[in-house]
Amino acid sequence: NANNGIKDEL
Amino acid sequence: MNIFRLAGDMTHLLSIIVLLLKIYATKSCSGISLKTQELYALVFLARYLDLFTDFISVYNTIMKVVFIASSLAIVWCMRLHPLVKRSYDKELDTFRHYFLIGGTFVLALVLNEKFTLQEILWAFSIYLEAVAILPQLVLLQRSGNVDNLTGQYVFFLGAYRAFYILNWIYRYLTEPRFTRWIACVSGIVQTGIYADFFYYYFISWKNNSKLKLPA
Repeated sequence: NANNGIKDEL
Repeated sequence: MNIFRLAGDMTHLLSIIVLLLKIYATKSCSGISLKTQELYALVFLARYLDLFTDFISVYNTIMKVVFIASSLAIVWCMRLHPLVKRSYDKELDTFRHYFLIGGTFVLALVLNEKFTLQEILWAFSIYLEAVAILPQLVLLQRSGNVDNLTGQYVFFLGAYRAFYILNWIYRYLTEPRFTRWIACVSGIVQTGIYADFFYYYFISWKNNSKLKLPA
């Protein structure tokens, strides 16, 4: 999910 | 991926296509701020550093490459293309955008998710994108009349971040621990900066008149 710092958005 | 984010990305892509179309079709970049284009190139370069380290999806990778390549191509075109660069409104495009770069970088040093180079540059790219349109809006106010394609370019650019706000609301409601405060607050500020442009754009559309921004 988006909390582990992975930026899955552009 | 949700419909709001897809709509946002497609609107963003559309804004770039409209700008490329304007420059290619008219062989002119009058009314376009080179400083804003340089800021966008910086935004994408600072944000997509993870292009080669974190693979998210084919879509994500392709869009990052497209955004970086198109923003650099536009800057190259406005600076070096023999025909296009002559139509650049150098004397109107005088916003001191170095202050925007410095200010947003300092803010990113203070406000970030983690004090690492990649996170600081990511936060910098988020803050810089929020203010990157300012030189363009100032130039439009100075140049008085706005040609249709330039007006549409700015409109789509503003609309894309508005879709992203809907995306963040949707993700906040549907994903248990989704928080992206930096992007969300900055995105709201960014969309707010377009508010007056949207207003005049709507008026000109309603009256079917030429878009004019008050000086």
